[in-house]
Amino acid sequence: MAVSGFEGFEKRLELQFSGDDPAGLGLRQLEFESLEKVLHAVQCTVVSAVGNQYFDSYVLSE
Amino acid sequence: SSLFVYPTKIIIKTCGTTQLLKSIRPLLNYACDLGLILCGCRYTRGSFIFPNSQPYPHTSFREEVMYLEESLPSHLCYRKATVMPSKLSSHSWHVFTASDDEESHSHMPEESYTIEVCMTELDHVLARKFFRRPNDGKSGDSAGKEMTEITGIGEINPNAIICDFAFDPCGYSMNSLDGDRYSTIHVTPEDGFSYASFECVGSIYDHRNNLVEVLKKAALVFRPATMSVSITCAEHEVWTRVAAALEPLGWKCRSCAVDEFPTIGNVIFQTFTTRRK
Repeated sequence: MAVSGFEGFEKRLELQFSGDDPAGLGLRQLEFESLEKVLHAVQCTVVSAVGNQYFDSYVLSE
Repeated sequence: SSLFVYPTKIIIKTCGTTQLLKSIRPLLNYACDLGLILCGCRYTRGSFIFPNSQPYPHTSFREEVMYLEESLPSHLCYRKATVMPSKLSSHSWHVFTASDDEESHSHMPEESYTIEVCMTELDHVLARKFFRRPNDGKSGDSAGKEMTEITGIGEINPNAIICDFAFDPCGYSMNSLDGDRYSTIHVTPEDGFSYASFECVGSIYDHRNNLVEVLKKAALVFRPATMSVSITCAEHEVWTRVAAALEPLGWKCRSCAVDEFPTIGNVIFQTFTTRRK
């Protein structure tokens, strides 16, 4: 095994929320700028994105 | 690394030396502004290859749990942290959950499951496909699309919309969307610390062979010497299909651990190695 290298093993966090949202968009209403701020705290950035009617997906750096 | 945003759920999965848990507080603040209240939290990871390189709060599972405990609101009072062991000292599964409700399945449909696969010691020839040619002049998106095609990743679920990216000089990430279901693959192909992960969600009511076929296809893209499979599900039965899928292909189940968590149900953690090991 190498002495040092890139850590492949991921950390995974899932947060589940509840609340009344007549439009049903909930967290998907978050501005991209807000997501970028969250990712800045994690130390990564968005490199690619796609969404459908159910959810949004982002590929991140690192 | 990947981020998935649903109306009432967010999933972030990051590798390297990222400080994932630092996303909790800003996310809770933004969600609060939208009138959303946190009702469940799940944090999982395998064993780091280079644990000494991890920054706070990822310096140890104990530190991570302490950070989680301090970051989460007190109404998430049903909490559990466990390290699920395996016969391979390099593969343990770390799980922390917190919930506002003790009842199982209240936040997760009873029929749904999540599979997280961690693969190490990838086949050398297959891993080479995740290196870019020097000065290929391509964007990360374009090079990613090529990798998706030549590796067979695009065939894992031909119905899915794929968002892929190839890093320079090597490495690959992919998210796929199929209706309300995601799957994701991340690859670090360098010799000595090669790694790939595959994660997807499904339903126990899917056609019986769905899980088997998807797992087989994902494993054969990388042919790892060692892999761990973690399944989060309200019921136990799904895990029996995993060994049935992988053993005929040459991987042998070396260990299996099961634990129960508030709200999310069971986590079943299995490890496999090639028979030659």
